[in-house]
Amino acid sequence: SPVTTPKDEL
Amino acid sequence: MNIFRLAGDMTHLISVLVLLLKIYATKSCSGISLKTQELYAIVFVTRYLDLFTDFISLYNTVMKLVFIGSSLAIVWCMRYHRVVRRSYDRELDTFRYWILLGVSFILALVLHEKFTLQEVFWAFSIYLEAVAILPQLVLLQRSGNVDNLAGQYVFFLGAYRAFYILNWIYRYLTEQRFTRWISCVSGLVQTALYADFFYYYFISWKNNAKLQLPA
Repeated sequence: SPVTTPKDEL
Repeated sequence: MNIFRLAGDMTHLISVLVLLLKIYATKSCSGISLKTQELYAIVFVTRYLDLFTDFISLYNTVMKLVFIGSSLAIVWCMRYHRVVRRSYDRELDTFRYWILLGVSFILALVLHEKFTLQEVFWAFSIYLEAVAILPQLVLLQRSGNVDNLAGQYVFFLGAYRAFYILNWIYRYLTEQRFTRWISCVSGLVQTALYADFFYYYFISWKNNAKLQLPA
C-alpha cells in the first residue's frame, strides 16, 4: 500500500 | 516548516480572528454564513483526529486546538448567543450543504491514501474544506454589498490556501518523495473557487468602493 505521508501540516 | 506554510497558517489564524472580532465587537453575524462555519468545524474535527495520538510539535498541537476551538465557538455564538443569533441571515443562508458533505464523503471513500478510519476522514476533511466556502460566497452574492469584515474574512481564508500551494511546490522541490496529491489538487480547486471573489475584492479595493459582487 502506498506510504501515507506524515500529516505534519495543519 | 517553511515560510510559505507559516504565512499560510498565520493568514488562516488571522481570518479566524477577524471573524471572532467581527462577531464579538459588533455582536452581529450579518453577512456570515453559519453553514460555512459548521462545515469548517466539521473539517477541523475530522482532520485533527490524530490530535491525541500523534504529537508533531507544540506549534502543531496548539494551532489544531485553536482552530477546533474557534470554529466551534463561532458556530455556538451564531446559533445560541441571544444577541448575535438575531442578526443571522437565516433566509439568505440556504445553501444545501448536505450535498457538499455527501459528495466529499463518497469521494473520500474512493480516493484516500489508506483505507483506515483516520485516513478516510482526513481525505474527507481535505475535500470538504475545498468547497466549505461555497455557502459563504453564495451569501455574499445574495446580500450584495458585504460589510468589510465579512469580505476580509473570505479574503484571508482564500489567501491561506494560496500560500499552502506555494508550500507544496516548495516541499516538492526540496524534499524527496514528497507526495500530497489529495491536498494539492483539492487546494487548487479551493483557491480557484476564491479567484472570482478575489477579482471583485481587488476591484472594489482599487476603486475604494464597497465590494459589489455580480448578482
